[in-house]
Amino acid sequence: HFPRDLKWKTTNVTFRILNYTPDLKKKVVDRAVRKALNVWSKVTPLRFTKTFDGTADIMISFGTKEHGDFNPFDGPEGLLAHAYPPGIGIGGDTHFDEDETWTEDYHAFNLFLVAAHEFGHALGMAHSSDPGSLMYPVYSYAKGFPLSEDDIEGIQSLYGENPDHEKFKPKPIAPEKCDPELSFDAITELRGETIIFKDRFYWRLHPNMPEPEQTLIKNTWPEIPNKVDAAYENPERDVVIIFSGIKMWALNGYTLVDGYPKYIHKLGLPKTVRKIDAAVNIRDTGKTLLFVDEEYWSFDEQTGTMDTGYPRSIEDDFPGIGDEVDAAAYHYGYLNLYHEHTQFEYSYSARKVVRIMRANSILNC
Amino acid sequence: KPISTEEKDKAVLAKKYLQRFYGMPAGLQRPGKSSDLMQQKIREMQEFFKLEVTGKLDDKTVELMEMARCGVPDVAEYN
Repeated sequence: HFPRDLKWKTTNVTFRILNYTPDLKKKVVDRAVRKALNVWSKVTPLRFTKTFDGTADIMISFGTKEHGDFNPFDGPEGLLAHAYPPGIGIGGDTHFDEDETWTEDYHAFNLFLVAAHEFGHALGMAHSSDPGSLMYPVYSYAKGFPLSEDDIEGIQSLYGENPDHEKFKPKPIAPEKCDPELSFDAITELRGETIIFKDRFYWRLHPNMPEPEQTLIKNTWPEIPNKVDAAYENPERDVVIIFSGIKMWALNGYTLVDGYPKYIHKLGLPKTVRKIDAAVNIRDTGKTLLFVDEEYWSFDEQTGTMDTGYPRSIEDDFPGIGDEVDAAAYHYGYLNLYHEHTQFEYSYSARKVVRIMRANSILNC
Repeated sequence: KPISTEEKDKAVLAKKYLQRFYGMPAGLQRPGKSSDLMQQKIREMQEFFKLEVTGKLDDKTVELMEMARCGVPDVAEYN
């Protein structure tokens, strides 16, 4: 919140759109603004009424550089928008930088998302340091309902809950890398870096970066679903395959490869398989292991076919790791298998577990 | 060693950023005070964004300063 917990004294808040961006059709702007206000009214008793003349609580406008409030914009990129906390006069007013390119999708800057963030300010919310929250000060694109638990807790402590109890699904808080109970969704190498997927985020470990970097998946790859089940790198083909449900995507570097998504059944898996838990390429053999429930399959990258004799039992072939795997990685003869908050270092040659660690030891915890 | 243009650009960017979002006062400070204050403001910013708190303009800090963002200050009294 802003100092002194500034808020509107009434639950009926008015808004007025003073001008429109030429980047979008007028009705698209109207819809984005209404949708952005609805984000907040879904979780509070606040109701928003549109006015067409006079002074509204929230006056919405598009402007460039110095635009009348001695708080200038800076041309393309950089500052996108700003809004004033509740109050008389300029309080609640929301300004968008017309030098930006406004869109209704993931290109450039999505007007709905920026407006929803700014209206948070117009209602009394300051910035959050949770990178998964709408009130995080840095722009990132994401689909779906944009509020996190942090946003909801913040707005409801000002205005209370929605008495109608409308159903919504808040975004979960960003995972903490040193949470002792942390588990992973998927791990892969990517040209010498390690990418660890967890919920809507991924951590990037680079040999030249001392600390892991956490980013929203949608921020880097808007086309990939928010939940990644498994991933592996085929260094020979210089691709990373990402699995989510029955579909898979391919990356070349950080760029999505055309022609994807494809169905995982193209690999030769039976139609009964609806999700791959973990995948890992064993460089020494050229085989990719695909872990599904309590079994695993072997895919020959050279021939592009499934090896015969599979699926085999995980528990039988990898004694000591249990019967399920969340994520897997292979380094220098060692297979690192992750299940819940535990990492098993499995020696491929000795055929046994040689070390057990916390899963997040890979994140310097 | 002379400061490279890139280093100068970074310093200018950081100064503007910290003045706008972290309430760093503009204008001249007495010798020594300016850089101390800047370090303190960089630390505030790194702490807010959960970066490694070094008080230095490392790559990740500069990268974050360059990202598109909201114009409302992250900390400090809103005027």
